Amino acid sequence: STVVLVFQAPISSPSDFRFCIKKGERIRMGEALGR
Amino acid sequence: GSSSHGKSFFLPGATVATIVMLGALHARRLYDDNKIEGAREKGIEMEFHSDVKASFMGMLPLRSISRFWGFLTGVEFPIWLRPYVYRAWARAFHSNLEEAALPLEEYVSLRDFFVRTLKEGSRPVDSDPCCLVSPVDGTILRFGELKEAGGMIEQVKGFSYSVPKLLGATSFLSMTAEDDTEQKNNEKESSDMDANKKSWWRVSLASPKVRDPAPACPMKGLFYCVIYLKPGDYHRIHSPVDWNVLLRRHFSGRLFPLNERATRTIRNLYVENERVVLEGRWQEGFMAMAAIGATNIGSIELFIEPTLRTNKPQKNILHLEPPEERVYEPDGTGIRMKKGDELAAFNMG
Repeated sequence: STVVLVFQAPISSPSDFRFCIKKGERIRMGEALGR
Repeated sequence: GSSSHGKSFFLPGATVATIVMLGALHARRLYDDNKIEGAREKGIEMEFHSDVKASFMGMLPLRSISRFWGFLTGVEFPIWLRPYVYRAWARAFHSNLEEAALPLEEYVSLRDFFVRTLKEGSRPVDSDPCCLVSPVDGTILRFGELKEAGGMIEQVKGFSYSVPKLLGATSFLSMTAEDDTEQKNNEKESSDMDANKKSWWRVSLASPKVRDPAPACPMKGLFYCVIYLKPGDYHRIHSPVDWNVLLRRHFSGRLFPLNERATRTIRNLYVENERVVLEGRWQEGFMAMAAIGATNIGSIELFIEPTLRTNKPQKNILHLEPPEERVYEPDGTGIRMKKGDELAAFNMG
């Protein structure tokens, strides 16, 4: 099974959205995807 | 062995040939998988290659197989047998049994065990108010910003699928003029004024950047993240942010497997499979989450709508049917979910 998230987020500084994950990385529920 | 004397074991030549052939195929597959794993570790992207097996999968009654699997895994085990079965499952699929909320004897079937809850505190939710958290345990397959016209997500190198098709085309307002900022602003302005209509969450995918009409508000982009859950993973879905869920869409589709090999060989895997899409609004705008089923995990249970049934037997041509929708926002607010709240679960079969 797979989950796909699609969302709007700011792209202009200083509040631009950044992912804090890597491709292929294991992640657990509750850990940050991006800020 | 074409002849036998006394008690000697006899195998017809055709059987031997079949066993040897199956063994060779299995060895070849293990070799290929190792090669792919090695390439991935070196950072080499896998390319899309449709194969005979993928075409054959399309002919199989995967939904019926899935429901039969659900029936089998729903069979109740005697209490003494339960720990052995679940420990074997955990060993095979690398699950952590220490995290299970209940003693193993209390899960009546494999299906029940599969969708287990976790002990309090097993998954601390990042409390930073500016962060978006993972809704599931899994592996990050893809993530990024939707920049290209049409909103495409790469399934694998050389093949992409469309986000409007994945979520349902009515979510998005297609625009032809990519740089028509004024038109976008007007659309956003009018939609903000009329929150009771669906139009407010329409986002242009021809150029998926929306500037808020208020000058102080930043430019917004559309982002995506694809997370794959292995059979041994915790299979409940939680809320990634504080948001209002306004709409649910159920696409009754196929149930292809979703493993790494399938993503390389089956086209449009994610837009053809059975899925439930939730759409709503968070503090930064649009938010959607698609939970996509697979052969072994075919049904999706929504805790905010317990009456929803997925992976039902159907006679019609599935992928031609429009999705079934339910709007949760008659008063414009929808269902309020907090970050980390349980939203749904993937069930076996």
